[in-house]
Amino acid sequence: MNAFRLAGDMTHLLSIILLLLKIRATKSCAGISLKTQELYVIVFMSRYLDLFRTYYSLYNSLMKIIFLGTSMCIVWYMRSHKVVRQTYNNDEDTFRHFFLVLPCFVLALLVHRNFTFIEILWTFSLYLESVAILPQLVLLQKSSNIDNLTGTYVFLLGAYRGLYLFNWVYRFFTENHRVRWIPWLSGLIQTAIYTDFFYYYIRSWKNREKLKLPA
Amino acid sequence: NPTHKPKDEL
Repeated sequence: MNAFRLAGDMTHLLSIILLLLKIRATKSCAGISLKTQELYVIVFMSRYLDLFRTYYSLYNSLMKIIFLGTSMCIVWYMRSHKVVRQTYNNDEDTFRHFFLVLPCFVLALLVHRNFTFIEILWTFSLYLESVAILPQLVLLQKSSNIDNLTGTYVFLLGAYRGLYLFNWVYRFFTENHRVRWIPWLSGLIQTAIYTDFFYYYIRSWKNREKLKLPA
Repeated sequence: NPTHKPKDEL
């Protein structure tokens, strides 16, 4: 495993830890999109189906279990925890899952490598992950008061796939040369969606101002 | 001939 991949995974892990920390410490999920969190549960469930079928490494299995467990835990907090759920921005989190899930599934049926159950779901998970942040970004645009933890959570979540892009370039040149269009293009689109957010996040950090996204 | 890489990423 190269440094970019490890850094990407750690950034991803850190973003989740940060979100759980925010929820547990402040008993609040204000500014967090339940739609995005539910999409992540779908992403991980469809991608990690191979968890009990193919063994890669202890690291790999552990991370999959952590991502599955924490994503479901976050959704549970937001939907069912008696204090946390009351802080959820129900009225502003208006993006429909359906408009992302359906097109991604149809695209996975059309564009894939092998027409097998596992492969279609794996492809679907990559397409869906690339756009899963959209409800969260829409919610942030509507929020007048984005707290630091939420801003940093989204930043780390975006940075993770960006680091994977470097990992893919590195692997392309150091391991056998094979083009992997589906993950590469999905990852590129995923990172590109964050571009605007990155710009405003870094600017607010440099100027020590509160993060605010233009509507 | 390049082989298909296993899905060892997350």
